[in-house]
Amino acid sequence: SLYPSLEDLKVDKVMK
Amino acid sequence: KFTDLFEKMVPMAVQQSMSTYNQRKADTVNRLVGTMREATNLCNGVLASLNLPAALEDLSGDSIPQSIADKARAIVQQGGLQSIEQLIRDLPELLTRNREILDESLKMLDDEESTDSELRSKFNQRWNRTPSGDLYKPLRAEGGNFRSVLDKAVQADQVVRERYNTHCEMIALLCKPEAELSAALPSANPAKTLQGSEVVSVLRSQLSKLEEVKKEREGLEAEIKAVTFDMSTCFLTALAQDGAINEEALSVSQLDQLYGSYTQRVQASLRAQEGLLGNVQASHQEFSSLKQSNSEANDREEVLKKLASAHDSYVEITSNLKEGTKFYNDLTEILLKFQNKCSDIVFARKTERDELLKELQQS
Repeated sequence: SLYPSLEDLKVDKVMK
Repeated sequence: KFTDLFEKMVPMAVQQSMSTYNQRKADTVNRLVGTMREATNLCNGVLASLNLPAALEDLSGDSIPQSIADKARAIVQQGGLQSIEQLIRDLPELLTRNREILDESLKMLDDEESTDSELRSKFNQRWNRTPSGDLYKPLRAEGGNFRSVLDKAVQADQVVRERYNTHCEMIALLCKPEAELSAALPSANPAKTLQGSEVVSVLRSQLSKLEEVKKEREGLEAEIKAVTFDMSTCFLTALAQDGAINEEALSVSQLDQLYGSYTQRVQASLRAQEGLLGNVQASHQEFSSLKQSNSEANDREEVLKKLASAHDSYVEITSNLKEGTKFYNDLTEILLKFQNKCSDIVFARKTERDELLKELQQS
């Protein structure tokens, strides 16, 4: 696909 | 009527394994669907370059070949040039909206950090809380990821614009009413002698088989996208039994079970296309050697080829623009969440700062 994937940006990193 | 709010809660290890599994699954689906689309684009490109099927329909040499008329109608029904021009016009605004949310979020962090540093320099070691800069590193790293993703999107926008500029003239011609389209087609003397010849019917049957191969891919794509499987039970069991989750092994074997047959069917579809295209190219050589090629026929053929590939580009540009619009809208939601995280932590830091300030002024 032309546009970057957002998959890994969707992962909500737990704020320590 | 009690519904357990914590029903979906899973241990952290399962949560992370699920998200990695989903990433692997998305990659698998994108690979399979992308491979088929690429093959279809290749097939359309080869046929367009051979002016097929138009050349078979164009034996009269003056009216618009059926396939070109169908392609023109398809584009007009999808909104023609105006619909892609509107989508292209909307892109910059979508981009700016995303950039503004990102910039505002990072500015909040910068502003709070500068106040924190000022107070640290004023109160020196009595300002004993963790420096904001250290606390904001992960958020700023995340912000950096968003920035690079946005930069890549800008490049993608540019590719789509260039594709549009290359083909908009021919697309515009396709969108014109039949009379104008027909007038724009250089006429050529009729190649009636070929009407009944054997090679024409051979080519027609090869082309219809190719259409079938392409048609099957639509169903295959839908099936692939419809596959769902809940991995959480599998991960929970593994965690319970072994105290740890070998996510890669579990995911890869499960994905293989789910998509292995589809991978084979996609490969078979590619092989079928390759064989058929080979036959088409051989038959086309025979067909064009029979056809008396002269300058008018060649001019006509060139325009027909351009019209056919203009249709294919229209389809591609439309899908690129839909993908781009979806990308920006999805990203906006993610960025709004990011903005909330930034404003939450800055709010907490401000509250903490005011309390510390009060203590220092009293003591």
